[in-house]
Amino acid sequence: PSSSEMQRLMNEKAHELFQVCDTEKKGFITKRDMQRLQSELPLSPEQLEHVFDSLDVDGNGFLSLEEFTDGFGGFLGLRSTS
Amino acid sequence: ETKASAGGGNTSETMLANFFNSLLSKKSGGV
Repeated sequence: PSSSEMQRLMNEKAHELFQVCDTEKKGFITKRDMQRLQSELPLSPEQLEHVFDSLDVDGNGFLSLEEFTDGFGGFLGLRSTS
Repeated sequence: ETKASAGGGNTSETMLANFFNSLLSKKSGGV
C-alpha cells in the first residue's frame, strides 16, 4: 500500500482508539479520562500519567486527536506529515 | 542535577507501546 494509504489507515485506527479514551465525546482527552481507563488497562496511574504527558506535546493538559494520532504514529513507526 | 539523563527514552516508548497495545486489544475484544 502507498504511504498515503497507510497514513489514512493509521488515522482511522487512531481515531477509533481516541474514542475509546474520549468516552464523553468531548473531542479531547484529559488526565481524568486516562485515569478512568486504569481499571481496564494493565497500566498503573503513574504510567498512564506518563503516557499522557508524552502524548500531550504542547503540555496544555488536553490531548487532541492530532496529538494522539501523532503518538500512535510514532508507536507504529510512522510519522504524520506536519 | 540531571534527572532526565538516567533511564533514557526507552522507558516511555515502552509505556506508550504498552498503552496502545492495550487499547488495541481492548478495542478488538469488546464492542
